[in-house]
Amino acid sequence: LQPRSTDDFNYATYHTLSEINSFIDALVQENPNLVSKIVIGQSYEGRPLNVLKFSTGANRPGIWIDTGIHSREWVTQASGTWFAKKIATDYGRDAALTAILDRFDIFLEIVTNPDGFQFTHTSNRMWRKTRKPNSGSRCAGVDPNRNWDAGFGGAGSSSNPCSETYRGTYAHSEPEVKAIVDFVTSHGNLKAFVSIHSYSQMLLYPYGYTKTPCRDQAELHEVAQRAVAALTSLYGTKYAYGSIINVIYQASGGTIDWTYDQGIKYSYTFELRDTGRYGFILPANQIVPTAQETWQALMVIMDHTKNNPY
Amino acid sequence: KENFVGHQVLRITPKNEAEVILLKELSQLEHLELDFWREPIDVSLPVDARVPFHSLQPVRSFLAYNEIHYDIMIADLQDLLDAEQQEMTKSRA
Repeated sequence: LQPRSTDDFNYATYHTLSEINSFIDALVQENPNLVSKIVIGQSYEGRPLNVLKFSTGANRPGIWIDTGIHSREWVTQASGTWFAKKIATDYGRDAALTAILDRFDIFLEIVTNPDGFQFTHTSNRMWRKTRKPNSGSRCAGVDPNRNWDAGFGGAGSSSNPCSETYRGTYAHSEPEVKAIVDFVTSHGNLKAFVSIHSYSQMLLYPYGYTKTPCRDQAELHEVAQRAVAALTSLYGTKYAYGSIINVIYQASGGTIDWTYDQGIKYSYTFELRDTGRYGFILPANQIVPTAQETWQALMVIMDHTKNNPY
Repeated sequence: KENFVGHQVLRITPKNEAEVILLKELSQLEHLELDFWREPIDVSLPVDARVPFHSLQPVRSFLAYNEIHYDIMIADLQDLLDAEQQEMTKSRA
């Protein structure tokens, strides 16, 4: 049974790909003047790469949010679904969000890796990568967060197709990545880009492929500090923040390194809540608190983007 | 559907750089089929690894022999996944 409306949708449980796609269609149907669905491409297995566009006017700069590029991190897709409803509900009610949407479009890709996500529901709950076969190898898939043209092939990614951090044969080889690359390039006016992963409670900014600080490091750090403070204020969840290479490890070919190098200054990536007991297999009762606290941080980033045009 | 009965997720806490190097070596042993949820990078970061049932004994022995501390974060992964599935089914009902 599908929910009759997005009000009936249970945000406190995990959902299949078809349920999320039905949710997307319902949200568009219920909010025709605010929300539309755009399809930015197809996955390797031919699934549509759906993006929700929240827009209140033409020719606006954009803010991009994606969730679920690593398919097994179900709390990210679930949080993305909650964000979508939150944006639709709060526009016109919440002054801060309304002000953002009066100046910017928000693009939200809830299931960035649909083939992998479907595979986690049907065959292997632990699947993380894309699903494209690798020629000459028994192992399929590429880590889509090592497949971007930003230090591609460098340290912190693997050339072994059986590795969970396999980078692929060339940058943007994965249609799920290439679709975003093409979208970002053709849009040309994205001002913030947030890619959401789980787990380990971190808010990170570029770079991952080099120790050289990005030129906006001081500003990005200050925004991250405020975003984390806002996040923590809700449930006390502690986050680390800083550049990828300093806070976690060297990782080449990562998403936000590429977006930053494309000129999107406010490029961030989250690693969501970790209870310390379940890793990314977060119990469903943690979905809404995770989404709520993350939303606080997202609002700080989006608000800063609005107030600091460049 | 892939079954994860008996798989454990270990949280390993290296106390020095030498232990990090040992864990990196462990991660290269393909026959163990370890799935590193958090890779061995630095002493300041814990390492989480899913260990298939058939690799539990050798991995535990390796950790014990090298006196590397670990806790069992998830005792049986399939139990957790079954609970997750039940929750989804219950929600639909």
